[in-house]
Amino acid sequence: AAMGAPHDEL
Amino acid sequence: MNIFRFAGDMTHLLSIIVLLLKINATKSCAGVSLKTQELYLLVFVTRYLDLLYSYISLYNTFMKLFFICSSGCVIWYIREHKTVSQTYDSAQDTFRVLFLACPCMILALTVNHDFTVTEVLWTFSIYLEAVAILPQLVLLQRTKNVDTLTGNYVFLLGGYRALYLLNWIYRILTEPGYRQWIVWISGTIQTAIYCDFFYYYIKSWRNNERLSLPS
Repeated sequence: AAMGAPHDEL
Repeated sequence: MNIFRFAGDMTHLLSIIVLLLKINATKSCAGVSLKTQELYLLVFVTRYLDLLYSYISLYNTFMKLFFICSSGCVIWYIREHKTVSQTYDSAQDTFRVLFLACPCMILALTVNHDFTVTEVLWTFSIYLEAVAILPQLVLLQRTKNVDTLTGNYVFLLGGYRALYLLNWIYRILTEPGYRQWIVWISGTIQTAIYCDFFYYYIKSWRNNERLSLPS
């Protein structure tokens, strides 16, 4: 995502 | 990872186990909406594409694979199993899912964090999950006597996202700069859709009577 953080939640 | 999110994931896991237990033990899917199950498989498949290209943790990978496989398994039971498929009430399970999927896809194409295929599909899955329970709730209103396990399944399913709401509040308070408006708003709408069910479920549980939703 743009924020760089991968989607870590299920 | 925090306790709310872990409890949410475990509640979600438990909801699917309860559903599989109900179908396998009673050899019946009466009261279960195939449409909702197919929407959930679509949610998991479009959300967990990152299984193909990124690794976060063993837990994350295991849970994603479990959700995809278990929802596929439920669909197989309802569609293919010789005994269970006889108990599927397709005449009552008539929600037009395209009225849910198309607006979610249009919204995902316009409101997202990143205009890439995987990010748009991930966003689509977030929006779709918020409304995926509707065919199931409509079916419960139509089928008068809801069996206990099906009621428990829907209750746990609603509970998991409510726990995720607590997880997001916790993360807002502990992680400066944590912002996830898309999942926050979708998750709130998703949980709000369950309020009416929660009310009748808890009322039937307190009065120790059979759950039945007013149509």
